[in-house]
Amino acid sequence: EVVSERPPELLLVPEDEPPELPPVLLLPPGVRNGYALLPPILKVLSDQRPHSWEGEAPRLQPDSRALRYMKRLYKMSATKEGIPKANKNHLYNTVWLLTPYAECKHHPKDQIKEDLRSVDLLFNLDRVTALEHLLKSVLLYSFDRSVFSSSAITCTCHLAVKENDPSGQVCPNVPQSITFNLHFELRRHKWVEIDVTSFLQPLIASNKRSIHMAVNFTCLKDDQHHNSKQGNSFNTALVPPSLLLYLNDTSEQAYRRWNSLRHRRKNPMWSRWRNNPLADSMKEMGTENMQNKRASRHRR
Amino acid sequence: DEDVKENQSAPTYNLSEYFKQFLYPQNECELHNFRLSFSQLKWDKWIIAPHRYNPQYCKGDCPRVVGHRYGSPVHTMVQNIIYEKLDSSVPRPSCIPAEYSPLSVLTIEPDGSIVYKEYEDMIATKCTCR
Repeated sequence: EVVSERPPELLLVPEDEPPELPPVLLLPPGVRNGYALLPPILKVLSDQRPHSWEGEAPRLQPDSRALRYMKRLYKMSATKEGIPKANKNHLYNTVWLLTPYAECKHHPKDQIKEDLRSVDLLFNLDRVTALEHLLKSVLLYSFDRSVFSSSAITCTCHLAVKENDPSGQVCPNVPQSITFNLHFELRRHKWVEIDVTSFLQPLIASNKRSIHMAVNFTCLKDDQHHNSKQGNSFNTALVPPSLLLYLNDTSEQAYRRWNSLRHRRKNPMWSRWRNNPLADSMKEMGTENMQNKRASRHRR
Repeated sequence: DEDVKENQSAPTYNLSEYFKQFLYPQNECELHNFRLSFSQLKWDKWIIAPHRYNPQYCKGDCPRVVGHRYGSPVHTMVQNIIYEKLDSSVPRPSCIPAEYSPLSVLTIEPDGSIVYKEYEDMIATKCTCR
């Protein structure tokens, strides 16, 4: 029974809507649109026919390296029981790893075929909702250990973000672009993250649904010449990057991490713990616990 | 018992019955484990982590005099009195979760993208009567 000032409205579901919507009367007014936003796990929980997911179109399988990266992120962010870790540097409660849905490779005439130096990537942001606010965005490159034996590498990256605005604006904004060099030892690293937050923030804030990036990423081992064959096979092995979006979801279903962090900060016990996280405060807290237990038992 | 049988007329107090009400109640409202794996639900195709999920649940009787032990508001006691003395169609207070903890889930979307999300209130951690 819906208790609200306005009389409940009947939600008429047009015939061509997907059948998995719950019966019309179950949705209170104003929620119907929100239904499409429900995170996937809640869609399934709220679906009247739990097995309807099996009949769904086959899912595209993500790149195994991307999957491995996200599993590692999961381990860093949650305990074995799956409970989010309370880490004050970890302010996001949602991370999307998007793979480009379109790639346009450019082959400059004087370059050898199959060279990934210049590629246009298109990322689809349809799944990101307006309640998911961007905190940080990263282009994620993975290096295959078998090809990139341990050595020092210098990469040059030219990145341009273009507005993919179908509205046919007469004077589209000038694309933002940047060129920079990376120098690192591959021995320890397998991933390279390129922070593109400042590029994407205005686009995502203005609810752009598609991100168009032109990336020119070339790498050379320090002991190789520019045009040597080996240098080019080096670049050939580069896989186009994924796009990582760290977001703070403010919807009802999402964990309000910011609130819990603020709550902890107010709790003096927590501050004492934080300042002196060594054993004595543990012991102190332990003794306090014992005293508390004894007192309550005594009261009971 | 023998005393009771022999002289029905005189009221007697049975100590064992009396003390029984102070024993720790066996099926009182409390938190119960319920471990499940998403492969049981055939969801492991798209839920990558966690492998196991223990949402826990509350079950049991609410004691007649619901005191502060369950953090129950005074209304709970009033509802008990209504049930006992005025209208037994009004249900007794129920044993329900009072606090939850969040859960992190890693899923694969139909378009191949991967999402890590933390959901609120996915694991019951404390029970109450109300």
